[in-house]
Amino acid sequence: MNIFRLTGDLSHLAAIIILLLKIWKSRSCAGISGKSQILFAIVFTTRYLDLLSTFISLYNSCMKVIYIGCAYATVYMIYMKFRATYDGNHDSFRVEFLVVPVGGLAVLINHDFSFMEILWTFSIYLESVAILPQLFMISKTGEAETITTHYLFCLGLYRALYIFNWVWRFYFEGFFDLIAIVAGVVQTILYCDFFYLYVTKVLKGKKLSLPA
Amino acid sequence: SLSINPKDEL
Repeated sequence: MNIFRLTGDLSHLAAIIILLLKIWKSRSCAGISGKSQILFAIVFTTRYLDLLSTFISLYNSCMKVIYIGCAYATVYMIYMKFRATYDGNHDSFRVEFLVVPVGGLAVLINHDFSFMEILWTFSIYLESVAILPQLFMISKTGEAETITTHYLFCLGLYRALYIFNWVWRFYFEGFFDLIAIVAGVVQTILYCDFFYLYVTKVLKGKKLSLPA
Repeated sequence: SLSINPKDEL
């Protein structure tokens, strides 16, 4: 555990809680892609199956349980509790175009051809693109609530911090996981355009809206 | 193997 890893995890946790609080306080999930949230629930479920087989640390187990619990709570709020506020018409990204290729890639390129390892690889690949329905929705409507942009910023920051964590681990532990690193870099690149808008608009007190 | 086993990262 290093400082980048810890702050990365906390940033991830902050993102998840910001989103839950936004929906809960406003009693609305307007502007939130339910499809991205379903993908994240799938990501956590397929990655954290090792909760049942391997104990790593109390920290590790607690965070996994919290991430999974929050992911399903978010999906429940969007599709059940506050379903009436869900903007399904604008959430039109075709997720099969992500899930099918990612599934194929996980079977082809993995560290070990075993059930758990392929599911883990699938979750790593899927996480790297799971935000696309959300970004697609924002580009379609041309705007995002400020609280939604804070959520996206924390989520992107988590990924950027993980890259620093891998640099640290490579230098000080001689460790690297190519699958996690490549997927993590792809995921971070997807946020670059958003980071630019966040810094130039949202941090200056303006609402995030895209030019028509 | 180069992978994290056990997977300590989240």
